[in-house]
Amino acid sequence: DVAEQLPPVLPEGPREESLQLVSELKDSSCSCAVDVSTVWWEAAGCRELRVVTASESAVSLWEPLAPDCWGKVYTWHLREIPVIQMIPLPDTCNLVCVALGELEIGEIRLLLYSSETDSSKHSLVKTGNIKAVVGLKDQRLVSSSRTMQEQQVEMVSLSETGGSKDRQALMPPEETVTAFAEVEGMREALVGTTAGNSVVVWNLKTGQLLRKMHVGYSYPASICHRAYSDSGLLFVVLSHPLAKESESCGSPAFRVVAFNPHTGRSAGVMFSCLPPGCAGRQGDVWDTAGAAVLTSGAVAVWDLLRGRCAAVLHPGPAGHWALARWAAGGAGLLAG
Amino acid sequence: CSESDLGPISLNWFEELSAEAPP
Repeated sequence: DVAEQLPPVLPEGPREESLQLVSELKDSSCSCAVDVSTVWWEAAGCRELRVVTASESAVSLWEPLAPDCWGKVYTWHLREIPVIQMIPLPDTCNLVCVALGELEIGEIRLLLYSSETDSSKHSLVKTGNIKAVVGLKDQRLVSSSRTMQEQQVEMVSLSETGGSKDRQALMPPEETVTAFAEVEGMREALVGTTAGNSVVVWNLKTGQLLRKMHVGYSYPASICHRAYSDSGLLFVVLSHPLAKESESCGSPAFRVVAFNPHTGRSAGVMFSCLPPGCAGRQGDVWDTAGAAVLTSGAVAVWDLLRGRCAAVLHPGPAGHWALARWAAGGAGLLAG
Repeated sequence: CSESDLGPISLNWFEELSAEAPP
């Protein structure tokens, strides 16, 4: 509901009341949360949005019991390698995807659970030195992995039972791919950012690398979050985790950059700044809303089309916010 | 963004680049 409730323009600056705490999930296991996500879940003919929380050694599925009240349905225990990230799979039902590893992702696993038989299983989708991964519509997962000699970029089609139906190799660029983003409205297009600050475009059906376009030197290590194709242009939402504050522009949290794939040229469209004096960001984008955790322990939310910080969620009595993710379909903002 | 910044725009860029790019 958060995205729906955001006022269109806030000329006077951020307004805290535009984020409202809807409900709290309290985990009695005392383990530190590393990520949070949502998943569509179908049981007994009823499809609902459930919350998934991850600690280093366990992933828990929560269901809504009553308004503002959530109960833990099931916990998968993953004791060998720590969980470091959850990978949302848009429009996928009854499948939880997690990345495990130490500093880098070493494994991607699918977690399944049946309430009818009270049975669960894991299935291994990918191993290697995985640099970037994204879940796409239609149960597809794209990842880039690297050995000393070469980079592999691969799309895996997942079956409903947690297996891998099909694998399609994508042509790797020379530079390491650091992030992927689906292109809204174009099922067969995928964009990625590289360690050399380029945006690359693939054809997922053929595996072709269609275009490499330079982002510019202004902000190093740009990360793509989302892309939209419109009127022959590709609009890419980038975040800039390493950008320093400047007097003229402040610190960029997100930028929307328009690329012309036909010519490879680009132009900045919108610039979303961190609130003055703030630093640090771990960002997530849904539709045209960006959210990021700041080093102060606050969560900031931006309207990316207007370049406005629309809301700030300050640290609460329980402590500083450490992670923020949009729920599937923009149903809310999850913060941990 | 103006066309002078970005160059000529093609609405069919995805199909055109797919036809030109190495398989």
